[in-house]
Amino acid sequence: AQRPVREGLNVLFVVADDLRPALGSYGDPLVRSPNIDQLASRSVVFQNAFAQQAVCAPSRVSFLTGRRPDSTRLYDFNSYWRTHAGNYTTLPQYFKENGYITMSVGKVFHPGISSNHSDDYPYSWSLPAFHPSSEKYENTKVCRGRDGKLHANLICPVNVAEMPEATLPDIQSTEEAIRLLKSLQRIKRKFFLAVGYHKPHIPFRYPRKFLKLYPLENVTLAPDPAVPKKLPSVAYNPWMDLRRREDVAAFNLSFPYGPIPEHFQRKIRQSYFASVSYVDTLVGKLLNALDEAELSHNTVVVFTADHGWSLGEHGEWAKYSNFDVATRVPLMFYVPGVTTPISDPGQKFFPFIDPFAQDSCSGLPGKPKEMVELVSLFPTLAELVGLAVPPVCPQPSFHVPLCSEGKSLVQYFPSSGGGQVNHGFK
Amino acid sequence: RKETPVAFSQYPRPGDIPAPNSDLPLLQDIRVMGYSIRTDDCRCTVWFGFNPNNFTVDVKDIHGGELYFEKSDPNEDHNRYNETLHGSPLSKRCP
Repeated sequence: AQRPVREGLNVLFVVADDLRPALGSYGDPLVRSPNIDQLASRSVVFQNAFAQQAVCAPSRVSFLTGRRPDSTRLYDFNSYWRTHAGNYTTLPQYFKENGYITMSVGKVFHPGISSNHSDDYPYSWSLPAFHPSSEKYENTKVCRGRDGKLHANLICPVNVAEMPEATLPDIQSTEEAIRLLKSLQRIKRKFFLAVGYHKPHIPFRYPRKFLKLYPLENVTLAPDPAVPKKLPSVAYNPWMDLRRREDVAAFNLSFPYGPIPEHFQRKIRQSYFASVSYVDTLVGKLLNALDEAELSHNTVVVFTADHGWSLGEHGEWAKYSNFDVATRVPLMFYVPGVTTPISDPGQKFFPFIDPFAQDSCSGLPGKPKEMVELVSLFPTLAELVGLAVPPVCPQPSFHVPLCSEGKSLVQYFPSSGGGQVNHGFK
Repeated sequence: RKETPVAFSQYPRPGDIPAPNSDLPLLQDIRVMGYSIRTDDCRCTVWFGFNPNNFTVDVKDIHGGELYFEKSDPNEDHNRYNETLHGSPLSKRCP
């Protein structure tokens, strides 16, 4: 069969932080995510996609280099693969070396040592990475408590106008990405624009209005909130990052298994879902801007996350484990002319949807359910836009600059010719 | 090329018992690495001894195992790893 490749397409790569597939398009009955669902309705959606390690820096370095953690030798946050493992070509670097202008907005690489304090610029990016100025307040005392004072809480719905700089990091990243899209419309160069959202990573600092989507009485506990009897202790993660937040620390929970009170478990889940809807709204604005810039007809859109997040299942919270809830991620590819019919410039595919006005779609029967891995992003994107697919890595591959330990997922896409994915939902 | 699609994940630990650095052990503190293979039927994880100085695992040094079957236990609450020991037929259902 002819492979569904369209040469010269741009790439808009969107990655959320700590987002499990708690989305309408993945069958979640509660979460409102109409904009990501709309993207899903025009995409190939992988129902069983998994990260290679459920923590930010190792996962991101893995999928951005196309190598597993044993090849990047990054399991924590404290080394840079080019000097610690091998001088590997990254996904954006590969596009840059093939004539693309490559840009990073927000959290794409994990910042710090693991990306050489530069987001791997200039290797990976044509321009220095953009980081929102309000990011520095993320872990400061900006959450209004019941005592009227400011705290560094886990649960932190806010009035944005009262925040330092009167904004939030993901709002700033969206504004910058939209500004770049408008510029790209003018300069007419092939681009690879990566936009990394900070949410739903903790703290749950998000516009308070999103709480209204999730009345607490509608929020259930995890179906299995107890630590399983036969779970080996080595498999358990004690979710220290939650314990350190002021509102959680106040419970004086026993370590390591002491459960969080049920009413607070509900509040954590409520704020996680509200953060997802907040991200969905920003993704909707970003995709609407892609439409407005008349770039939807020639831009691949990828949406994924670095890993998932436990929401009380197995008595656990956060990531840091091998449970499916921590490793499974959303993964979808919109490829104009492949997952939608070939269209003209200016055709609108992604009108903004207000989550307060419209429910999510739920479930996508008939979508690819094969086990796939984020390490396959690199060869998949290369193939989709007609670049040479990096060869499969030999073992070991520390001396090989360009290769991939994943494999292209294009085999799961509809064959070329403008065929539309059969989504089976309204 | 006809292999079953699988997904691999891994996670490091400083030791067998949950400790304050179990979530995010520094490289020099990693002593165990849990490797998972996920198929559409099951997830199997084996926690091996790990040497952070030479990045190697000791496959004979097993610190724990997990085996969950997707159809009967989609939430991964019933670990059946130990039932696979001694040649139980369960082991034939998953790698």
